[in-house]
This record gives sequence, structure tokens and C-alpha cells, in this order.
Amino acid sequence: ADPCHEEGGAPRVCVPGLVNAALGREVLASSTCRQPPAQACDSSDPRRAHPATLLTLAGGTTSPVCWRSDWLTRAPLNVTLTVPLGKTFELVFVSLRFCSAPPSSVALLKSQDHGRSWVPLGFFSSRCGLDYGRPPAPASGPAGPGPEALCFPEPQPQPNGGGLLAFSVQDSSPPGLDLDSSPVLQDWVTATDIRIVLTRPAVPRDAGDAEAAVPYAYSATELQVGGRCKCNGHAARCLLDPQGHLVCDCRHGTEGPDCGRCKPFYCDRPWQRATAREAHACLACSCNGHARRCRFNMELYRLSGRRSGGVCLNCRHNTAGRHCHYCREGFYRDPGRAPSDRRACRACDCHPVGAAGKTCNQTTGQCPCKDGVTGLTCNRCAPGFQQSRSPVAPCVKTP
Amino acid sequence: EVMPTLDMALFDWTDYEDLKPEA
Repeated sequence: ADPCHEEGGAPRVCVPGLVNAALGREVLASSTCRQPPAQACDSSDPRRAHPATLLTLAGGTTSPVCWRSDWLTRAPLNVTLTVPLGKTFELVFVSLRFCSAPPSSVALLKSQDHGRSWVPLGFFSSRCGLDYGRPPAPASGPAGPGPEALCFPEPQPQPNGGGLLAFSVQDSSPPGLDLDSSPVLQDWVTATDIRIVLTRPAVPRDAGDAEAAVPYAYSATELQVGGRCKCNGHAARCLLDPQGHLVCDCRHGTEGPDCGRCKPFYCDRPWQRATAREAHACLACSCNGHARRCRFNMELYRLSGRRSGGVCLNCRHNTAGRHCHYCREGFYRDPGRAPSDRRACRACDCHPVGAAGKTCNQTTGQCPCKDGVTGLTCNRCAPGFQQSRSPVAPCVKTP
Repeated sequence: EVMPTLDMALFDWTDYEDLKPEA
């Protein structure tokens, strides 16, 4: 079954499955315990190394299982974990399992431009105002009309000593907001990179003991970024291209890493994201098989009642017109052939002397004849006329 | 009545050299 088309062939919205977009991706940690070997951490010894790769390891079990930062003894105590997802995804959740006491403050950010700029998705803190200058998240969710970065309670320590950071985009979106119909929500869930800033360790520190050398290290595993490869409703899966980049397997006449534009010949109407109601497939231009390229014209699209705006370019086989649907000057439509036939347009072949011009009627093929001349190509004298010696008046009345 | 096609050889191009079609 084709998830992007009905059984009858009609296009329908299709989306890739929910995956852990961070799985196997390289995590950039601003701090990882390395040298000198201390406290069972030695980056040169696999049995005692705690690299950031352990956060997103694909398959298998390792020992150790947790990434660990360097010992942090003085401010700043920030440690940043950045995960480039490789392409745009539509986020559903982000989670991170801590192997030691979870931090008291964490900021979660996303980038939509491969790390050039960052915006917050949410905060987690026991001191939202102090740490992030925000009020705690209301229990009812965001008050505004759109999603917003709220400050949630800090990850709670669990009996085993660890803790779990869990963020769901649903928690920061007003109820009733629908991804299909809300461009704001579509923008909110779109991300190319995720960044987690571990801002404040669990160890209580206040101004008085900020310099106190109470060593602390962040330690975590299982960084998950739940989401769908973003294909705008025009692909059911993402694949690796020959260059090793993750790209959508675009359908519906679309192309691009996110199926974000119409293919070159599929520009009869503007690109749109597919919805459950309407697939908004890009339509091929109607050129009767005589052109390989076309362009979109908004004015024509509006005039057609938003049905068709494609204009064929470089009509071949002596055809012309927006859809290559009539013959170019000097040619006429052969009624015995289909409009898509390569020989649908025949040369007028007007007689060089008998015809008054080279352009014939595009439907009948009749050339314009001089006085007294007849025939489709004006190659004979009409009854009652005879050929003269003058090329200007080739037929004269019979005496 | 079907008239014969125009005979190009009968035309006198003396005064109309510029109109004469290429052979």
C-alpha cells in the first residue's frame, strides 16, 4: 500500500513515523571528563571513558553507559549538550535520563537553522524567576493563543539516585491547537538542532558558598528527541541521499530536503503543506507533451479561480500557447491527429506566388489567396481564371 | 473543374526579381 496515495491513485497526506531523531547522532558536550584520569574517568581507556556518544548510542549496551562532565568546582556551572539532527524534524518530545542527582535548572533550546540561532523551548527549575526570569508554568498550560517556552518544575530525583528530564511539545501548546491548521504550531515544533543547557547542579549553592570547592559532575544517558522527519505531509519516509544527508522521499510532485517546493514541471499551482483534508499535491503543467519546462503565474492562477497557473515554456513541435495547445504561426492543426501528437501541427506550405502571405488559418490550414487564386495552399487558379505571367497577379480572368 | 497547379516556369520575374522565391 502506498501511504501517500489512495487506492484509486488520489494523493493523500503522508508523514514519516515517530523516531528518536537523536539516535546515533553526534552530541557536542561543552564538558566531558577526560584527563587527568581521576575518579574512574579516563578518556583514553574505553572501560573508564564517559564520552558524549554514550548519550545517543545506537544499539548495543556499553559499560560505562553514562556521559559525564568534568568536575565543576566554581561558576559558571553551565554545561551544554548540543545535538544536530541533520535535517528538520517536527518535535514531539525530548527526554534525558540523569545518572546522578538531576540538575536543579535546565534550559531546553532549539535551532531551525542548523545552529546559527537558538530559541528556548522550555525551562526546568525550582527557581524559575531567579534562574530564567520567568514565572512558573501555569497548571493549565500557556495562557496565550500560541505555544510558548514555559518554566516547568525541575527534574525530580528518583530512588535510584538519577532523574528524568521530560519535555513534551504538548505541554507548551494551548489545548485545541492543531498542527494541520496552525502555522505557529508548525513553526514551534520545527527544529534542526536541540540544545540542553544544564545550568545549575543539584548541590545547593548560594552566594556564600559559590566559591566553595564542592565538586560536582553532570552525568546522563539516553538523550531522546522524539519527532518526525519533517516532510510537510508529502513523504512517508526519510532516506539517506548519496552524500549521506537525511532527506525526505518526496511524493506529490514535490522535492527538496523537506518536500518544501514543487518539482520544476509541477508548478500549475503554488506549493502547499498537505493536510488531512487536502493533500495539496503539486500538479504538473498541462503542456500536451510539447514542453519540458513551465513557470507559475499568480495572475493567471487567480483568474482561473485558483485552479491553474502554469505556463508552458519553450513549446516544441511547432506548438505555441500557455498549454502548447495551438500551433505557432505558419502552422495549422492537423484534424486527424491528437493535440499531443508530435505532428499535430502541419506547416501551412502557402504557395510562394499564389498566396498573399505565409500564415494560414490555424484550424483549417487555408492560406490567404490572391485574387483569382484558390486551393488550401493557393496553388491553383479559380474557375474562370487562368495563369498569367505576372507573379503579382498570378491568375487573371479568362477572356 | 480542377484547375492545374500554378506553373512557376511561366512567371516572368523581370520586374519582380526581389519577390522571386528561392529555388
